[in-house]
Amino acid sequence: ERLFTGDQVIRVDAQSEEQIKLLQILESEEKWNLDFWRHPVSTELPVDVRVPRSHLGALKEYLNAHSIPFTVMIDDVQELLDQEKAEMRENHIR
Amino acid sequence: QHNTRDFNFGAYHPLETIYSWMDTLVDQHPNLVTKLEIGRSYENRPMYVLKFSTGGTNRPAIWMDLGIHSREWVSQATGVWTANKIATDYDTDASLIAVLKTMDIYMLIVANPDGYVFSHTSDRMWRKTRSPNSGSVCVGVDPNRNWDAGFGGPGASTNPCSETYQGSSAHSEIEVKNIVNLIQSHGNFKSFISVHAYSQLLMYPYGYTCRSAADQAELDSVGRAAVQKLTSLYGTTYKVGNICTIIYQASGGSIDWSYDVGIKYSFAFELRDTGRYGFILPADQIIPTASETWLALKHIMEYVHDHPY
Repeated sequence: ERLFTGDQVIRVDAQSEEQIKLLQILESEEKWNLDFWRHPVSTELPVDVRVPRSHLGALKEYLNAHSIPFTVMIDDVQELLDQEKAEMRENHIR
Repeated sequence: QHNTRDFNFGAYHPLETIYSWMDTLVDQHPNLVTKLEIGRSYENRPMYVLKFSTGGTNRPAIWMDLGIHSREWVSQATGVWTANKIATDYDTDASLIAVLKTMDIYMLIVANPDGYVFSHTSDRMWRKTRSPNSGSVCVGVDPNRNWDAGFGGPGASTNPCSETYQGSSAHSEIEVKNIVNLIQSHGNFKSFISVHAYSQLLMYPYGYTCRSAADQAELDSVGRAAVQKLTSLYGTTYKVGNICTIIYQASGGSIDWSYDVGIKYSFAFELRDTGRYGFILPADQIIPTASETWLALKHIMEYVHDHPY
């Protein structure tokens, strides 16, 4: 089973069209292995992206370097999935 | 689950539990609900539609599919709750009685069963189908880029490894083809609603082009009224608009196809997001999500019923 230990989901609030374009460049770069949950399309909608642990540092550097504001929406994806699984197990037993 | 009252609607369930619950629902409401197999998935799982009907033949109908993107678990869970709501409220809800007096409702609760099972067993983040792609190690097609509506245009990928891979040709995915066959052979659907998660949007065509649909003004007004009702329950805010304007240009989507084949009242929902969990919405939010969504769905159904065409 695939694990997501240490993966984070970052919420990015792009402030300008230029920042949206920078995010779209990221989207097209496969080597980053990013999973966009909400795509960069306009400054009116947030962008959510699941980032593998191995690329977290680089992504945050990129965002900081371009002064693109972001927050961490999910600190550790696997932690949430473990909780979800435990809940399902409990429900199944019940 | 011998009685739908024993079923926990506020929990996520594996496919077999949902399928077995469908049988219970049918057993408890034999005069209203039937279960139809509309075909099989790539991995040979049955695709079941719940049909709500009070009789008649080939009545005008409303289509609803949920969970075409398998990882969007709150959508399948909302489907289970909604199907139960229709069955249990049918005796008491005057507007539902009116709708079902002349129309049928078809609900495909798990539109992508292979993906759903895979998201439970192997990869919680799985979105696509599970069909292999020749010449690639990557598996699956985005079933919401595979419809014959601007297929292959902007906003879909030709890369089999992409999460938005369009597939080799329109309707190449058996899961999509099964729905297309049912809709076309029926020929009398008046509304087509696809339910996704998450970003709190109610959308109408088009996605493959940014030009307005002929019925844009009416669809926009129906959508806004539906969302007003949704918001009235918990204050959840939605945006309303056509896919291209409100999210992004995306070709090969289901509601563009349904609209172009003449089903005017075509809508797509993106259900609730607390801004904290995305696709991993905690199970305790299933019932609030489904409850607020129901208000919008009911508004659309009532409108469709009141505006025959």
